[in-house]
Amino acid sequence: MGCFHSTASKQFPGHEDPVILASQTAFSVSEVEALFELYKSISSSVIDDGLINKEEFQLALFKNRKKENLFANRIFELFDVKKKGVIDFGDFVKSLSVFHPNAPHEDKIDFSFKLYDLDGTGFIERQEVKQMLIALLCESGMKLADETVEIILDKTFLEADVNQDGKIDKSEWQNFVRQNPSLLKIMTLPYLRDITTTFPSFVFHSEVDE
Amino acid sequence: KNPDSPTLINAFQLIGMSSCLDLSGFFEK
Repeated sequence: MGCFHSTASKQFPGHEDPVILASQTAFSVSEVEALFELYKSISSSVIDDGLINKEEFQLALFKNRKKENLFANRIFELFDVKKKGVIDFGDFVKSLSVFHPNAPHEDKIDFSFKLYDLDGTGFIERQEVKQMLIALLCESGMKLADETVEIILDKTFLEADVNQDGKIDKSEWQNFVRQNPSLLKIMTLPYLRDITTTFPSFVFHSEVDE
Repeated sequence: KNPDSPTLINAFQLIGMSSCLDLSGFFEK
């Protein structure tokens, strides 16, 4: 195991053993190694320091480093598990694992709750939902009157905010998602089933036979 | 009622339409 892992650890700060990462995630060891090929390419796209900064993250996602977006920023913050302003390989694999088709449903619910709880208070507040709606309208070029936005918010909070305290807590979110399973569609990436074929070069560096 | 009326859609269904919440860009070369 030694050579690949120790070399990668020197070049890639925060690099974790693929066998351990596989045991903690929905990925096999080969899939973790294939993800490392993707990670190497993203983390060297602007600054070759073995870490993914926000610019590299956005460049990989949108092919455009200048795009400033509320949702992209929030996803970066959630991938930055250790809150260092950069994403290391362990963060990358553990975060992407939530999007694996085989990842536990509860993990997807938790991640989506954190995603929409913009300020991390443990509640999705009406003001946050309005902010996200406005961001979506700006991004899509869709125009809705403020009155219509308020009607959508009223309807959403009537359904989701069961105790009607003006904010959605974790348990209310779990119930709401159960009633509206399509809300979790963004939490599954079918591509993650095929990463070993998307990044076949991992076999040249692989340390395991699977 | 118009079935396409946005008032029949909940806020999170609309928010989920954001292309910035789609991580498939990582895998598109």
